[in-house]
Amino acid sequence: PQEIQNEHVRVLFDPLTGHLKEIQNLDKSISLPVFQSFYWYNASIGNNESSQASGAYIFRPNSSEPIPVSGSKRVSTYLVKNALVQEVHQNFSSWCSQVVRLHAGQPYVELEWTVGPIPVADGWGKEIISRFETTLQTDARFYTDSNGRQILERRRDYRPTWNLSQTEPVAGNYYPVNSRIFIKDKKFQLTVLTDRSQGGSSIFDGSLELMVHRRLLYDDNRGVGEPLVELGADKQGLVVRGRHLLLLDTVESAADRHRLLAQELFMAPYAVLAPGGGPSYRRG
Amino acid sequence: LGDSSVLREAVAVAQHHDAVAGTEKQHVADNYARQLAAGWESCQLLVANALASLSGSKENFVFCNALNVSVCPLTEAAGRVSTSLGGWGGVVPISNFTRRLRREGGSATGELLFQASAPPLGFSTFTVSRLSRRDPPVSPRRTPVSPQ
Repeated sequence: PQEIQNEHVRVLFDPLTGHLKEIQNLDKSISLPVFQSFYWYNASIGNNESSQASGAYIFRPNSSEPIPVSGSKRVSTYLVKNALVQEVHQNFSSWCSQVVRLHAGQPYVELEWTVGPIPVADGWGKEIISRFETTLQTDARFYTDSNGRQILERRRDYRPTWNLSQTEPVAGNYYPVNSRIFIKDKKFQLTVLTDRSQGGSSIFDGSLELMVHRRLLYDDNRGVGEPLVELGADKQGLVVRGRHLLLLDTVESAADRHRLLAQELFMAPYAVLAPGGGPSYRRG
Repeated sequence: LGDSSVLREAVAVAQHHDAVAGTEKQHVADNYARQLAAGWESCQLLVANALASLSGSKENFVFCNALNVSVCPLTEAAGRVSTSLGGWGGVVPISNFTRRLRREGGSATGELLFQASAPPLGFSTFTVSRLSRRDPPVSPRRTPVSPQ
């Protein structure tokens, strides 16, 4: 599949790799090259600089370069199109897939990701991220919310209240994301709404990443006394499914969209089902 | 009898930073999950009673908690729907990934899509029924929702 679209948005895919390639806001005639894929950071077990391992309390990758989940393979894809929804199913690996979905009439791109069980037979703990790469000139800045209210500007390798000498180029730039993270240049803004709190960052200009799942093999020696290695009822690693909503807009009007959409996401309607035809609730 | 205090208590206990951040030991995480599950079990009863009262009909309301992997025993047992639905939003096939995830949890092969909206505070009721072949195709309509 090369593209999916609705009244407001068109999404282009790279026919060779199967990855997301470009997002177009048809209402504003804006288009932005956006590459998105899943990677994993190899969890540190401590090294000669510091014995600190990655664990429940601490995120510490053992290298700044995450490894692509799909390796060097093409992402296998297939297309579903009907009157109400157009979607591209992407398979990054046996434990990582995603559906890129456009609902009729909706101005955002829905990424429904499914990750797990994270394989650890190789003895390495893994911290899985969804990373977006764009051509936005972000000048080391990105923006994260605090409890869905205040938006804070973050600057790579910098703290506004003290002189930071950065010792962790990745973990030292991760921040809590409760409902949204965005990057922008002078004209355009790419916002990602989350359906739960995650860790997020912008490790290089034009990029944005969110951590969606972790499975670790060592305790981080901060008190819990066991690795972060939650298992499901089947004693396999947990499988997690969630959604990221992408909004591409001008900087001026981005807030109009993401503020209302974030509320809708946070207080989404709840489906309740019934066989129907039950007796009247009131006599007569 | 529905009761929301069990869920309120469970959410109150889960304000602890461990429950919020997932930094607790596994058996503590399981305990938080157990308390939350008991809480929403009795709270769903409360919501069902409220819906029965507001909608005016006693129903065996079902909250399919595994809709995110397309599992819903009620609709799956309610008979098959033809996958060659024209006109409507149609049927979206359930991906192999989702089928693998849900294991023996369900057997549906597709999801019936239709566009729906609900008032900011309140509910809308939609009925899916199978017509006999002879019935003329009707455009999907929503039962009028009482103004309040």
